[in-house]
Amino acid sequence: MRRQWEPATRLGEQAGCVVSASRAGQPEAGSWSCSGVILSRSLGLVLCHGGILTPFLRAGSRVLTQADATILPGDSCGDDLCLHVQWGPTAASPAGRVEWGRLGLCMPQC
Amino acid sequence: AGLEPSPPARHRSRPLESPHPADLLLLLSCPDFRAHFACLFGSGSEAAEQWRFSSAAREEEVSEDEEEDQLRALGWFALLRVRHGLEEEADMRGPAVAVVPLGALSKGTPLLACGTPFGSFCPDIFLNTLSRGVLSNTAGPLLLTDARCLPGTEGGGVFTVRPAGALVALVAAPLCWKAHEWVGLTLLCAAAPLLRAARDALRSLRPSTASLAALLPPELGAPWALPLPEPGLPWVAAAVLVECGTVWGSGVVMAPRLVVTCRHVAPCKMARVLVCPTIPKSSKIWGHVVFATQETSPYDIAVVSLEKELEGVHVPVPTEHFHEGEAVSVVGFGVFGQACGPSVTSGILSAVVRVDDTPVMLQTTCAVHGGSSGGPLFSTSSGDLLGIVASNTRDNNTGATYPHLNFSIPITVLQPALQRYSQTGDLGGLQELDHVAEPVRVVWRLQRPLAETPRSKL
Repeated sequence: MRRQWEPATRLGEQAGCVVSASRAGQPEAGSWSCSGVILSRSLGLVLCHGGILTPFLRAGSRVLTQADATILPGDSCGDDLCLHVQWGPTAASPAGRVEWGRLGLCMPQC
Repeated sequence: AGLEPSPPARHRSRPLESPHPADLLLLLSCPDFRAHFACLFGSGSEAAEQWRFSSAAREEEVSEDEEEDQLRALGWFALLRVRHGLEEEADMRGPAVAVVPLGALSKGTPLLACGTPFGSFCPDIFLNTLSRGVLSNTAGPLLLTDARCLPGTEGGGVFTVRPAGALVALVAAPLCWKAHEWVGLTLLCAAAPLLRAARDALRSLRPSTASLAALLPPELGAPWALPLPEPGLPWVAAAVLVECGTVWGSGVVMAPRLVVTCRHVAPCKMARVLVCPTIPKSSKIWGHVVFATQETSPYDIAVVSLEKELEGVHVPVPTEHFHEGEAVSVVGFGVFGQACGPSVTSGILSAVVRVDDTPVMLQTTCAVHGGSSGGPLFSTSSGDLLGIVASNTRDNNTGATYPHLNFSIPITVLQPALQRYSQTGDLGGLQELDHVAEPVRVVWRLQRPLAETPRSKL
């Protein structure tokens, strides 16, 4: 049974990534992030959720619910939008572990 | 079978790549997804107020503006292009993703969700976390899976197992809440229409991006791509929607003119019942309740005789044995009712409760929601019918409902009586369900078995 899932697991992990959006030069303004899919590594094409870009829309989030809005060009977001994509391989580094508290996550004993 | 050799060390022992800068090419949404979303979740109506898709827990403070923004952006996705230099080209090599065409997968198809819980919070730990499930329901490009996803996995890919790793959809909302209850399903947007929209937009927006349109991943079934996945599971069609007055629920076809459901769906003997099959182009059929257990019976069962035969429905084979831990599927009209076809949820047979070595209750880990009562519980591998779903679990102290702990009536309890009724019209076997032994009643009341009464020493 495990072998049946292995090829899909491998391909899924190869395609998976995390995308973050922040304001250039304003890290204190916070960042937004979500998961994404690498459509083509050679072209560097990535598809991710649009929700993380809502704070950057020049016309505000209402533009998303306009009846005729199905596509918005890249310049719909402000010039200060700063996007980053991160993908595997990963390491369970101690540095990563100590950052858990930032989000308020902890590991309560069950 | 023996122990398998240890798998080779995974790449998590190597350090995580630094984040790469990227540019936004476009934001895109699928109009069909938005239309089906509005229809299913009833935006603007009373039903919409019952639904929430917030990633935050209900106790958490989320401003109305924030929640409204989340809802507006729910069906929107972003196409990005990573900036990378020549020195990074080797790292960027790898197969392009293949995409499953819309409508090519049937309910119950195994899926693999791959996302990063909590986004960029701690990718060293959470990057590309996997979750297994099945395609639970579809409404155009709006798909639902019971693969459990967490906040931050929005935008994560959902892939097929066979063919391996073909992209089915992206996570639109990992958590759904209805009337403050976690539904246990993840809302997805099919990838194929999104990529078609991206292709069209890239061609029309700017000449510089037009060449990218032809390089977006192909859909499966195209001459150069992988073959389409296998056809669906026939037993899903054995589930029917049962309407009795203002009450509705699920049912299972046991013979072309015989449907079994729950007493609390069709409680009154001789009551008129409308049965809606799920196979395409089949019409609704009227029937009437020929038998319903008494309120005092622990077995919550009603039997419906139809005025006409259901055509083209796969009549399931009842099992004779139960295997705890085996993969099972529940098919039912929970959550969405008549708004779309039945949902399939997957899990395992978590317990078989026996009285005197006879199975009297089944428990599963499948997600079961209100409206699934009367629906079938199947063995995923054989397709054999294991039982009839009777309820999920509610904690009366906290009011919390647990969809992943549910109770079914073993089909072995019903099968001899149903067979007798089918062959002779004799209800005697079914009437015996009103007179079951006290230990069985104790089980269904979720009580401890009574201790043996101490004998008097006098």
